[in-house]
Amino acid sequence: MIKLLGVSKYYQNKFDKTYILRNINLEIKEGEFVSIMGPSGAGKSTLLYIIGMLDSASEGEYYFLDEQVHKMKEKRLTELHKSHIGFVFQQYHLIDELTVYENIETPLLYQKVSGSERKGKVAELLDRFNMVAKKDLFPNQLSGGQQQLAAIARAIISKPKLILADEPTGNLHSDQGKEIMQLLKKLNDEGTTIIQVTHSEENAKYGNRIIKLSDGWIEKE
Amino acid sequence: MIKLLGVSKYYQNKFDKTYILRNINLEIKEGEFVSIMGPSGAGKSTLLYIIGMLDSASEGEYYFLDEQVHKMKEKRLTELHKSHIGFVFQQYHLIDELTVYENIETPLLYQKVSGSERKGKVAELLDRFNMVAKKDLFPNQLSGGQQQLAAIARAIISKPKLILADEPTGNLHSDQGKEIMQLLKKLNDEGTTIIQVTHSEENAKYGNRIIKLSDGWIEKE
Ligand SMILES: Nc1ncnc2c1ncn2[C@@H]1O[C@H](COP(=O)(O)OP(=O)(O)OP(=O)(O)O)[C@@H](O)[C@H]1O
Ligand SMILES: Nc1ncnc2c1ncn2[C@@H]1O[C@H](COP(=O)(O)OP(=O)(O)OP(=O)(O)O)[C@@H](O)[C@H]1O
Ligand SMILES: [Mg+2]
Ligand SMILES: [Mg+2]
Repeated sequence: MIKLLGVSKYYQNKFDKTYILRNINLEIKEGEFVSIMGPSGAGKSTLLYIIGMLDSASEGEYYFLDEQVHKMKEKRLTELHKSHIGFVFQQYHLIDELTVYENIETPLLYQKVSGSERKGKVAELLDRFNMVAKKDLFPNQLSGGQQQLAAIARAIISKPKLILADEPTGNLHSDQGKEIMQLLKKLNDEGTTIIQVTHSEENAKYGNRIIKLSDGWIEKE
Repeated sequence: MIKLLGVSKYYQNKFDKTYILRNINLEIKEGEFVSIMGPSGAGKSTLLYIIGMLDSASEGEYYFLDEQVHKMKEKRLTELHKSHIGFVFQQYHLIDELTVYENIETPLLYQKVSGSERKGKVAELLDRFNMVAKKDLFPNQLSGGQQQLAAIARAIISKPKLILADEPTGNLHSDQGKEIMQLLKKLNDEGTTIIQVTHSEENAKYGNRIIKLSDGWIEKE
């Protein structure tokens, strides 16, 4: 499903390049559940952003379902991202001007889903995450963990083929964290490809493969 | 050092009050290292904000070093907060327009610390947290864990009497998380009062007392 060949990412400042990712070669098949681990600053979020088409590599090739992502125009990238990918951001990035309900509903607006069907799906997730009482509040009125749950709900509601989750349980109590991991495992059993960045050995066990990133390099698996 | 008597916090919406904290009675002595635990939405961050004078209670009394906080004017609250308290926010709240160096240096600007002394203290923390290469970058150019480390550095640099840390290791690798907890323990051994909100049983062990918050109530200790 995903093929990265010789992918590098750097930032150019006045005098030199700061390499964040170096010569990444990575293949992930449909249906895998992969955990990316490594120290702070290793490049995990950067790698997830590139896979999720929210950023582009500085060098190398990226094939998504055999299409050449590194050659795509902005419009096609956005289309592909919206139709195939659900992303849980490390900093959530909920939209401040929309209510919790509207935030979670957003991905469904890009699909041809009827109003009543959207209502049912949002209601089901609000109920599952115990957030019904919060549906008309705005993100800044939620606790840290509630924002994380809303971000997760938004990422999974349209049943995307690929879920990218950047530290999805960092602000959750261990019981709630377990519930989220079990939910991801269930989606994976049903065919969803999942790539999570996690610092937790516990969370990594739900997947079937661990990729260790360090200083921009992938360590031998 | 801290005395909360009958403290409550609610938000008023059109028809009713949503109680976030209910009848909190809590005493914390100087030199304690307390961990506040509980599920998402329990009111932990809200309680920490009230203790840190960043928000006020709706009902009840708050005594800080025997002064009546609930009766203070804005100016006095800000003064007391800046001179006595270091706060690590759950969402970091670094200032986007300032570099990492400037963000960490900020608390020292409120003290009568010479320029060269400030430079030395910031340099020492940047080095300790392995962030020297990042000192001239802006917060949005840092990884999640690096932002958390910068937020921690800023909270401890002026050696405040009281450190309030809201989930200080949520985005850190376990080794880095341990380093931070050991650093807090060391500050506590040197006399700093520490109140942390944490979801981690592991982190709670560094303290000498656990307060369990649930639905706005403190459970019997
Ligand atoms: N615009 C930029 N300019 C310079 N360096 C940058 C920029 N953006 C990101 N970086 C650097 O990229 C590196 C990797 O960042 P990334 O967010 O991928 O780390 P990470 O592995 O996700 O870390 P964490 O576990 O802390 O979230 C960091 O060292 C960061 O400082
Ligand atoms: N302006 C507001 N209006 C209504 N409810 C609010 C507002 N601000 C906060 N709340 C509610 O206060 C409750 C407690 O929030 P708080 O941030 O203290 O929780 P928490 O215990 O820190 O949770 P977490 O572990 O997820 O960070 C939440 O249910 C939240 O929705
Ligand atoms: Mg990251
Ligand atoms: Mg909180």
